[in-house]
Amino acid sequence: CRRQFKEAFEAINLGFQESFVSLFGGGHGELRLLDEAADPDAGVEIVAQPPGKKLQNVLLLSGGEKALTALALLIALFRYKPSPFCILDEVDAPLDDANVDRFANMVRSMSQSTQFIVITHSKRTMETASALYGVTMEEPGISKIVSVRLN
Amino acid sequence: CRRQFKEAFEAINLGFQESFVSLFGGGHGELRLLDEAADPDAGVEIVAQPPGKKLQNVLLLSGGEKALTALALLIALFRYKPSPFCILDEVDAPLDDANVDRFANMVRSMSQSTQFIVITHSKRTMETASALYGVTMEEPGISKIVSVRLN
Amino acid sequence: LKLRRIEMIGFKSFSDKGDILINENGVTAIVGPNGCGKSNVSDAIAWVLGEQSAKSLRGEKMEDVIFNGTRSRAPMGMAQVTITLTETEPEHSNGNGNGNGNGNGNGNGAANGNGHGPRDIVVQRRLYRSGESIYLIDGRPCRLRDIQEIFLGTGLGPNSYAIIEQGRVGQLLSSKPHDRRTLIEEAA
Amino acid sequence: LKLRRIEMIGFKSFSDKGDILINENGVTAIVGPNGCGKSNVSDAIAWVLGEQSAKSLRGEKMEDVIFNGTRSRAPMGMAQVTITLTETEPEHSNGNGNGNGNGNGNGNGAANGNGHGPRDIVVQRRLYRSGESIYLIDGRPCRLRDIQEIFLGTGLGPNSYAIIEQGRVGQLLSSKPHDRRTLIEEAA
Ligand SMILES: Nc1ncnc2c1ncn2[C@@H]1O[C@H](COP(=O)(O)OP(=O)(O)OP(=O)(O)O)[C@@H](O)[C@H]1O
Ligand SMILES: Nc1ncnc2c1ncn2[C@@H]1O[C@H](COP(=O)(O)OP(=O)(O)OP(=O)(O)O)[C@@H](O)[C@H]1O
Ligand SMILES: [Mg+2]
Ligand SMILES: [Mg+2]
Repeated sequence: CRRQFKEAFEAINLGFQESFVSLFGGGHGELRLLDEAADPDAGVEIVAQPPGKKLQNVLLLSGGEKALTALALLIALFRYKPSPFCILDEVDAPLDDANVDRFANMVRSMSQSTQFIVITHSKRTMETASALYGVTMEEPGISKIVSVRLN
Repeated sequence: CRRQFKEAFEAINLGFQESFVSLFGGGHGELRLLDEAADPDAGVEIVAQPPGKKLQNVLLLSGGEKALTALALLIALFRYKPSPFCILDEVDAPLDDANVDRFANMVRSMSQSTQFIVITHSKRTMETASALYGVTMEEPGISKIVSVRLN
Repeated sequence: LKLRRIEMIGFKSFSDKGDILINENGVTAIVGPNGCGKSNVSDAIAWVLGEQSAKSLRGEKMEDVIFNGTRSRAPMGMAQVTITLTETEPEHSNGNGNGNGNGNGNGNGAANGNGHGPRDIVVQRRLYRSGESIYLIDGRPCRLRDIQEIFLGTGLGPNSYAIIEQGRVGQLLSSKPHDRRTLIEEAA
Repeated sequence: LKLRRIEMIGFKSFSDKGDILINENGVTAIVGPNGCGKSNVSDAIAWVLGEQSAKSLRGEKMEDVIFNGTRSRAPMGMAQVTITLTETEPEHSNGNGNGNGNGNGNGNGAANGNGHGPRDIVVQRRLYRSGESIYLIDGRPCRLRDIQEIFLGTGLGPNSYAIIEQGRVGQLLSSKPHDRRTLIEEAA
């Protein structure tokens, strides 16, 4: 079990480094095992370094940088163990336009192996979707699904 | 002190009912004292009824409805006791376009008595501001303030 | 496994049936004004996968997922969510998902799991105001464990990292170092 | 009281001086890409008003508010935030904000509070890497209590409902019934 964890950790760490760079357009992200020698069940630390900034604690990141770092980790987990589908509920809300574009492109490229269901208010994210559903409440309090576009 | 609380509660409750209707474009919001007879220091319950929906617990509201209800309460507190200034950091992120418009108009009308500093990514909110500052990081990691428009 | 369809009736604000078809690949976007029912769709999927906590479905008690009525409609007595999945490569056979009890589901099930091409799996969950709750696979009542078995090994479940609720994307980071380890262990 | 100006130097990502003029009335919008320093401005205001908790300034220790350096700039030894306020109607006179100690602030102060028209009040806070922290009013060192006194009765303070941090607008609602009562009591 420890060996399996180690192997998963190495692979996910590599995936995180890659997805961090493509979501931030640069910089460096890394997972580190705390105190590995002392404690075989050591916790994991996340190191994030947006482009041009110093290495720092994830606590000091901005709202948008935190969301983007979390998404990079999620993508790395999916790369290692693709789950049948993934639901993202307004994860693009804290992102600026440039980061929304990078996020939307990343999700589209991942959608070859994992189906994504993305709830969003952002027009940029909608544009990259292959199917679009609207939810309306023409009758107050009653949700209705309307298919807007289905490729 | 109890009398003062009661007087504040009545006034803020009235303010909340008004600001709820103008932010949601209808519906009904109300503050209620829990168990007033039993406990003189009773807690306060918030009742929110978006237009056309049944009265319900604030827990069941959607993300955007919660944000809007919280803003209505904030406005009611300001109406009762105008604070010199107010800082809102991306409170419009969960709102759809129609609600952003109502929020931005409300903040503008309140800005006669309270100065508002609004941090936002939304173009609609920017348009209603009388002064606009950009923060950039031309040199990585170093923030710089740029005055974009000052009326 | 691929998700093909989500059907909701009597679940939260879906008093009328809600029906969403999902493409085999690609991104499906769900859009709409505040409060129209988008996050309720995500709650529906977490619920049919076996979610046991009313609080993480934004309610106080599990009954809160059943349509509660509006000014012009009476509350309903039952909530039901159905998801249809296709098993693309013929993994291990699921057996025939033997149920217990005599549920009268839609019964047609799918091609059996011995590899004759893709087969559909229909997973359902029902909750009555009486508190009775039923899980069904291919129309036959089953235990929650049977549903969990379908998704075993895929990392999918009501609380898996594959469902990111509104406003909670930062939580993947902010948990304690040991929680982050569990995240990796979950994927291992 | 009206806010006229916010100046930051050595505070978080403001290694160069940041300077924002605020109109007497109206809305001032602050915009910019992710991570550029917008929320740091809001932190600067909460800090100069007397915030004592490093955690609510998103740091681990108070020293985290001092500019920490970049690849091409060395860390700084001090963080300073200055806000300039105008007292519009001649309220009670603040007295002359007698300080203690011998700080060498900018000293020009403002017209005294006896009603001869609007007067400026300059509130400053400094923190050195050594841990030494100074508060100043009109250039003269003072205690935190003196700063709190300026805002007494206005409802303004580092943790007042007048400063809504990023992602925390829902907190006004979600607190327990007794917390909501405190909110009303704060305003009373
Ligand atoms: N059991 C129930 N019966 C009827 N309506 C319900 C029930 N549970 C929740 N709702 C309604 O669902 C609405 C919330 O829907 P939801 O959270 O999906 O909105 P949303 O589309 O995600 O909005 P936002 O964009 O603001 O996040 C609430 O207004 C609530 O009235
Ligand atoms: N002491 C410090 N020294 C140098 N830089 C710091 C310090 N503290 C925080 N920062 C930097 O400030 C940045 C965060 O700024 P801030 O949170 O204000 O961004 P923001 O403009 O609000 O972004 P968003 O739109 O994503 O919310 C971080 O990237 C961090 O590196
Ligand atoms: Mg939602
Ligand atoms: Mg921010």
